[in-house]
Amino acid sequence: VADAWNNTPTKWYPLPIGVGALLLAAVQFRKEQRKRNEPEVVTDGNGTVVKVKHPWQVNVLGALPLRNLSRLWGYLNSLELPVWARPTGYRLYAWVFGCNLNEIEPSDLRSYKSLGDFFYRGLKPGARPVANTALVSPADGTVIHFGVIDDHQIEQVKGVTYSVDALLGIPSSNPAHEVEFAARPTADVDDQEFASVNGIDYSLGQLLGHTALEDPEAEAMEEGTISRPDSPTGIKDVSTTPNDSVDHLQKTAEVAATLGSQSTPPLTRKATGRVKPGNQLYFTVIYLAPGDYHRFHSPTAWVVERRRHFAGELFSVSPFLVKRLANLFVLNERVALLGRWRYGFFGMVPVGATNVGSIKVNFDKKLRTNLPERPAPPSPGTYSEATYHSASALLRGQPLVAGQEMGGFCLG
Amino acid sequence: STIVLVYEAPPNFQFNITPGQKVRVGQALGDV
Repeated sequence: VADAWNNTPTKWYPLPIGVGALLLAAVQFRKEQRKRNEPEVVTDGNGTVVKVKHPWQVNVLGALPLRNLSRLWGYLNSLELPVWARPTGYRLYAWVFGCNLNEIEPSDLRSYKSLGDFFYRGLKPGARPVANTALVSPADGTVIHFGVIDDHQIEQVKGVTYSVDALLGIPSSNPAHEVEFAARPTADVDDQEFASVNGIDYSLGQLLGHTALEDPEAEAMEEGTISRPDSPTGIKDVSTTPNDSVDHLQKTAEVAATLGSQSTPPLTRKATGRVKPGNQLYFTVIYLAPGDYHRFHSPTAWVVERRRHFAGELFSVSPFLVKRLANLFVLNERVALLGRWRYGFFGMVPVGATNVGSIKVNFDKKLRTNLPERPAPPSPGTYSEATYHSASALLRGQPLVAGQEMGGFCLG
Repeated sequence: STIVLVYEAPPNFQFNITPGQKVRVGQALGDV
């Protein structure tokens, strides 16, 4: 190699013009194609063209093939391990990440075929007693932040906020995107007051979907009597729970009793999810570390009426990055489960990450996350929606009791 | 992975947690 490096003569000669022209054409074609696939400009409700602005960190991290890495990570961790290597391998993993092997079910480590299988491990019955309070933790993890939502903004970390509307799905000029659950203060707010999401300003009218409210066709679409062909988010009922199972009926009765006379009726387009007079919106953010039990449970007795799947990026959500990357939870792939509890609106949003990009919901078998197709850039209002109305004729949604397993995060 | 809860509650809702606290499934987060 040294000899070749030192003694091979270098001969320079010009490329044929045709090759250069082809190269330039290919570069230009690729640039144009990328422009077409990434709609960097969107229009607000007034027809004004505005540009989507991302923090520079997003552009740098977004250039990395995080989704492909996530899927590769999932594939590698789904490979079946030899039986003899399983106990040692899983004990090593448990030691590194601090897993408690005494509480897992099944307890025989040889029964977990792969690391992905072990990662999604269950717990012995009774390992997690459910407290008798209004709200309990849905997962094992660390409380990153909690508090009252002020002016539609959730504080990600001190001084860095993101919009609750963007987290749960905000309306765009398309009526199908309107948000009836994103609760907002009852006090009248000047329509000129704006919420900014990823650099795009929206009027309060757009946020509330006032235009959509006055559209009889949109009303009919909400009722399921018609569908709008240009809607990017076809709303379908995907309830899969058998309505006549004893377990389901028991849970329905239990949730109905908990909601009681104070329950909020199923939220419709007209309800627009307004907070009841005197009530406030609260939030809680829980981070699950790699060694934590990665299934999530119902934090209270509530009815899930619909889900919104936001196919976004898959950045890491470690506290390190959370402190440095604004709007992280709004950019990442997530599933917003929206419904109601005894005090009104209730929403639960599992947010994916690079190593755990797949989100499972037990009562929604049609939900598919972390798909190989690269999704559109994380623009506001891009999501697919489904309802669970037929899961319970009484409650018009999927009833869940406190502590009931709902789903979980899988590797890759 | 992260879970964000967003919910409506009366103003007397009290959190039983502190930032950075480790929690487990079923542990009390808050009460009215």
